[in-house]
Amino acid sequence: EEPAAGKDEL
Amino acid sequence: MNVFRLTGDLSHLVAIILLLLKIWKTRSCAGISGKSQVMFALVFTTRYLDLFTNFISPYNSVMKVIYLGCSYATVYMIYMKFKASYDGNHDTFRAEFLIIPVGGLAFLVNHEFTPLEILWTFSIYLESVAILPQLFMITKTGEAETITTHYLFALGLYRALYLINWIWRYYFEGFFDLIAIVAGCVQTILYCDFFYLYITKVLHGKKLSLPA
Repeated sequence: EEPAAGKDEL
Repeated sequence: MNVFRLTGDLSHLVAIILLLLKIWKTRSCAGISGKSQVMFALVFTTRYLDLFTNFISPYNSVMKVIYLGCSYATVYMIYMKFKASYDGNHDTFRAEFLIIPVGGLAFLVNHEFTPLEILWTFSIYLESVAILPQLFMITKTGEAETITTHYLFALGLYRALYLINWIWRYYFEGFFDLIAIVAGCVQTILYCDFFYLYITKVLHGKKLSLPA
């Protein structure tokens, strides 16, 4: 599923 | 991805590589807080547990691997390879006074009460205070090598750029993560007096020395 928005950041 | 987040990541990468090179080239970790580096390794470990389960992009995965590898290599060099040059007498900040409250807070204030989310939250809170032993050590020794100040500047700049990235994402994507933003503000504020010293001294060719 689409990762929770904040988790696309390092 | 926006330019602020990209330059933020690159600034972070520069900082990590700079520190690794400094220790490797000078074969010494004098003036470096091992405690801060252990906490950074802990930050990356607890934040990137989804490295293998949650693929986002090649860039994201490659950077995570680099951060993890470099932070563990740095800890290894400080506590094993160049242990003789580790200045334990000045690296006396009580790390447990940071890790325990941060661990408790991660349990209390998070987005979702699941192991992965709590560990992610722990890593966000820990990262915001992980530099304290390093800054404390500089006040104890009263000075810092110039290369170390460049490392700290790049490290402080990375989260400041992330703050701009979050403003950007709020306006253009309607996205914001309050936990990351608040912790990012705390983290950047902790660097303010260092930024002042760096800009007024190091950038004018002076050595960074604090009034002892």
